[in-house]
Order: sequence, then C-alpha cells, then structure tokens
Amino acid sequence: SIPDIIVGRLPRYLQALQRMHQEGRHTTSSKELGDRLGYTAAQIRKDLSQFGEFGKQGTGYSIPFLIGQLQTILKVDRMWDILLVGAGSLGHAIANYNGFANRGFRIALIVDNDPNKIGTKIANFVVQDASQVKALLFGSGIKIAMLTVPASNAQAVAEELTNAGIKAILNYAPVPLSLPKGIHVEYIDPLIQLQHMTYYID
Amino acid sequence: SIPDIIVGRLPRYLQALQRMHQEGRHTTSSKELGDRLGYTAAQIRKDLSQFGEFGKQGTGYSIPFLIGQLQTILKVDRMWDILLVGAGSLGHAIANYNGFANRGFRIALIVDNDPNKIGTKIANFVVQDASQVKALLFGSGIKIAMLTVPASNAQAVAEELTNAGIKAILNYAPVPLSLPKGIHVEYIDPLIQLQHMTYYID
Ligand SMILES: NC(=O)c1ccc[n+]([C@@H]2O[C@H](COP(=O)([O-])OP(=O)(O)OC[C@H]3O[C@@H](n4cnc5c(N)ncnc54)[C@H](O)[C@@H]3O)[C@@H](O)[C@H]2O)c1
Ligand SMILES: NC(=O)c1ccc[n+]([C@@H]2O[C@H](COP(=O)([O-])OP(=O)(O)OC[C@H]3O[C@@H](n4cnc5c(N)ncnc54)[C@H](O)[C@@H]3O)[C@@H](O)[C@H]2O)c1
Repeated sequence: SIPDIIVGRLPRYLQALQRMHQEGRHTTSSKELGDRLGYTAAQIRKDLSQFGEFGKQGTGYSIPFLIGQLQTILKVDRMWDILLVGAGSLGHAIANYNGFANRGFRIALIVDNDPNKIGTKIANFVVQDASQVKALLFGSGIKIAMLTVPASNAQAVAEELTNAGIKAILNYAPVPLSLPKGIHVEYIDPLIQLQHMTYYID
Repeated sequence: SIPDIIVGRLPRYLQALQRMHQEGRHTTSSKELGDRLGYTAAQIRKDLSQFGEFGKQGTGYSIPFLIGQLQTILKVDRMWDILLVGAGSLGHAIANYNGFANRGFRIALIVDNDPNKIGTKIANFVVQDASQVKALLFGSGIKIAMLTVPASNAQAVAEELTNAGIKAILNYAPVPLSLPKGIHVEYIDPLIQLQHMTYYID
C-alpha cells in the first residue's frame, strides 16, 4: 500500500495540474511540475510511478490524463457531502467558502449545540441541532466532518461524530484528536505554515 | 541550502517533540518520531542530518536538545508579531485563536477597509484602517501577514502588503498569489487535506 506521505502530496499534484490545464496546457514534465511545487523531478517521478506508468520518456505527462488518474486515485471524481460542526465565526466563514467549487466537496449540513444558533440561517443552510447528529446523518451518505468548535469541546465532539458514522474529520481546533484506528484525521494548523516561513525571514 | 520540502517538515517534528516533552518524555528515536508523524525512520534521520549530528547511535535523540535546535533553525525562539488583514468572520476567528500560544507568534494588528469595521473592537484589538497599512507597519517590526479578505481582493491586497514591507504571507483566500521572488507565501487550503482523506474512505 502507498505510504501516507505520498498520498498527502497527490492533492498538490492535482491542484497544480488543474491550474496548468486552466492555463491551456496539455503536457508537462516531472521537472516543470516539480518546479511549480518545490519538489525535485525525481520525487515527482517516484511518487507517480507508485500508481502506474503515467508518463513516457521524452514526451512527458499528459495533463488531462494525469488529472483523471489522480481524481480517480483520490476518489474526487465524485461529490462528497460534508458535515460542518460548530456555527461560530469560523463556521460562518466555511459555510460561505468558495474554495470547494469543482474540487469534489460541498457543505451539506451544519450543526451547533447553541439554542440561539439552531434554526438560524447561514448562507443557504439552516443550522441543525448537534444533539441530533446521529439521526441527521442516518441515510445521508455523509462520511466527512469539518470541526470548528472550541478546543475544549473538540475531542468529545469528535468521539460523538465517529459514533454517528463519520469516517474522516478535518479539525480546525488546536488540539490533537485521539480516535479509533480507521478514522482519518487531518488538521488545519496555521502555526506549521507560519514556522515554515520564518525559516526564510532575516 | 536545505530543500524547501525538508524545511516544511521541521515544524511538524517540532510539534511532535514538544508534545512528547509535555508528556514527560526526554529521549526518542527516529523510529518513534516517524511513527508519530507517519514518516519512515530513515526520512527523519536524513532530514535532521542536514542540520547537524543531533542523535547518537544507540542512545537516540535528546528531546529538549532537539526542540531547542529546531526552534533556532526555524527562528521561533523569539516572538513574531503578525498583521491580520480582513476583520470578517474568519478574521474574528483568528483574532480569538488560542493556537498561537507558546509557538512564537501573536496577532499584533488587525486592519480592514470597511468603515463600519474600522474602530470596532475584536478580542483585545481595535480594527485599524487598511489604507494606512504602510504607516501602521513603519517601525513596527511586523514582517508577517495573515490574509483573510475575499478571494477577489487577495492579489491586490497582497501586493500592497509587500509594498508596505511584509515579507511573508499566510493566505487563507482560495487564490494563488503572484508576488516578487523573496516574498514567502504559504496557503491554508482545506481541500488538500480533504482530498488526502478521501483516498482512505470506502
Ligand atoms: N485552524 C485555524 O486556522 C483556525 C483559525 C481560527 C479558529 N480556529 C479554531 O476554530 C474553532 C472555532 O473558532 P470560532 O472563532 O469559530 O469559535 P466560536 O466560539 O465563534 O464558535 C464555536 C461554535 O461551536 C459551537 N459548539 C460548541 N460546542 C459544540 C458542540 N458540542 N457541538 C456543536 N457545536 C458546538 C458553539 O456554539 C459555537 O457556535 C476554535 O477551536 C478555534 O480555535 C482555527
Ligand atoms: N482556508 C480556509 O480554511 C478558509 C475558510 C473559510 C474562509 N476562507 C477564506 O477567507 C476569506 C475571508 O472569509 P470570510 O468569511 O471572513 O469573509 P468576510 O466577507 O466575512 O470578511 C472579509 C473581510 O475582508 C475585508 N476586506 C475586503 N477587502 C479588504 C481590503 N482591501 N483590505 C482590508 N480588508 C478588506 C472586508 O471588509 C471583510 O471584513 C475568504 O477569501 C474566504 O474564501 C478560507
């Protein structure tokens, strides 16, 4: 099975290729893709070779073909519905976020546990009652949640979500989550990128 | 000079080591650190060897020593002041974010261009006028900005910021920025992590 560190790079390849395609490009090389992403050509070739023979020596990679292959591998050749948990400031921002468009995801349901927020409207959504999440998810096909609750509640809420059938959580709260094996967790931690940048500042 | 792909991993090593230290741990091995991060032991040793001889064969790495080394390399053994641009929903969330604590950063200044927001209070900040950013930054020592303005304004605002002396931008808006060489840009793009997770969902 493919190492997770490689799987994590594939969405970046996909994004770079989609942008090149929007620019009217049809073919690329591992060197060019590497230059765009800050990876070596050797890294790109090694990563992509895990999934098949995508490029031909001398002619490079077909961009539309590679996009299709990556969308299939990452399973984003379909639309995934997302549960947003926590309708506060960050929840409002995500409800209105345009970045999901054409990349395989959309917010489908928003929940909160504050009675003053339940029943109110955000973007095109009516905020639902978080205590009903198991019933709300039943038959919905929703397997992914974005967690935008206070840090002190994040672990407890994440456990409830996995009990309710959620398989993957994107956590914005600044706490690590401890969940059963088989539940996938990723984090949005701006400190990682901030500390990456200070390396370069004089 | 160290490849950027390695620099990008160092904040994750630092975070894992800081958590182990909080758990009372004093030494670790490349295997253990790798298991925590999803990297191979060989990758960890190879990355860290770029910066010196940090570990001893057989005795592993000293956690406090390695934390100190990484903080020095990433220059987070000091406090960096951040300019937050865009006091909307996401800006409010970041103004109140607890995740900066003890990791070398703090929000120092918030600006917006909406007259209804300028002069209002968010957390302990009074929102300042974005059109005055050059004067506000003069002598402030602020070199880093977090960008939380609408996507349609992000490029223009980023250019203004670099003209005003900002050297690094963490961009939350879903658009790539085109800025002079020497200006460092990182992105918060939840789609990358979402697409990473769908690989694993049946
Ligand atoms: N990673 C990032 O870039 C980033 C940036 C800003 C904020 N944050 C984090 O995002 C989270 C939300 O921040 P915010 O400013 O929107 O906070 P907020 O207080 O405005 O909103 C939190 C919401 O969660 C709701 N909530 C609390 N417990 C709940 C539960 N058990 N079930 C459902 N809803 C619940 C609250 O009622 C509230 O509406 C915090 O953890 C914050 O630290 C992350
Ligand atoms: N990466 C992520 O995880 C994520 C999540 C949610 C939203 N976003 C993005 O964050 C950005 C902000 O989202 P939001 O929901 O807070 O939007 P918002 O409309 O609530 O806030 C935007 C703010 O920017 C201000 N602004 C506009 N032009 C400006 C300028 N030239 N100078 C200074 N301030 C200016 C506006 O007055 C407003 O207060 C958007 O680009 C959105 O797509 C990113």
